[in-house]
Amino acid sequence: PRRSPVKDEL
Amino acid sequence: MNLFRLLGDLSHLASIFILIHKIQTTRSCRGISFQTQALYVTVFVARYIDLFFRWISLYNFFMKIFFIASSVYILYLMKYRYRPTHDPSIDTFKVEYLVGPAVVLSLIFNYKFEFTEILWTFSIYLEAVAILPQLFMLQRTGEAETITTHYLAALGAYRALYIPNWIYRYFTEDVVDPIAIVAGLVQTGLYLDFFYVYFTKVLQGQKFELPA
Repeated sequence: PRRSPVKDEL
Repeated sequence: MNLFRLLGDLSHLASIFILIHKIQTTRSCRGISFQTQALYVTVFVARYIDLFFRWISLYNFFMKIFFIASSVYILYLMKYRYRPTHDPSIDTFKVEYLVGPAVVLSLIFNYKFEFTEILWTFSIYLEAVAILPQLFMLQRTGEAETITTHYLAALGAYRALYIPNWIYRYFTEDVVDPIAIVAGLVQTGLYLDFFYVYFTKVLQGQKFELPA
């Protein structure tokens, strides 16, 4: 999986 | 957007409405930690600074505006409108013990050493522990108004629902956000004791009281 921040969350 | 995430966000919204409702109907902020509420304002402002440079969706935009505005409004209610009903002598948790480590940790463990990125990380770490002054106050007084416990339950449910949301996203979108997940697990863990009493007492119709 991509270890990317999910910045679309609140 | 998946169902867990949506229910989590709605639960978060509900918790804020419950809190405002409690303060306005009882005309009192008794039992509510001002420090925890002030920490939430800090969390939202630090994290949602991205309103200025990152567009995600209309939903995201309005939720962020709502969380900032409502948390500031709650501080106003506590600090001015219903100030005499707040007793600082039982709200004595040292918030610097939370803010300090959150600052240090965000400087060490972050995705990118950039100002807004560190602010985001700081807000994640701080949110994880922001409820502690409130739980500490509950522990000290040993009891709570039922409506206050509903507020805390909704807030805890919001965090708990984010966990299946991450699991779902791991499988469907192939994304993992270790910082958010670790902090989220810690945050949810802090509610376990509370949830135990909430389910065994409040939902059975009894008053929220901790054993002496």
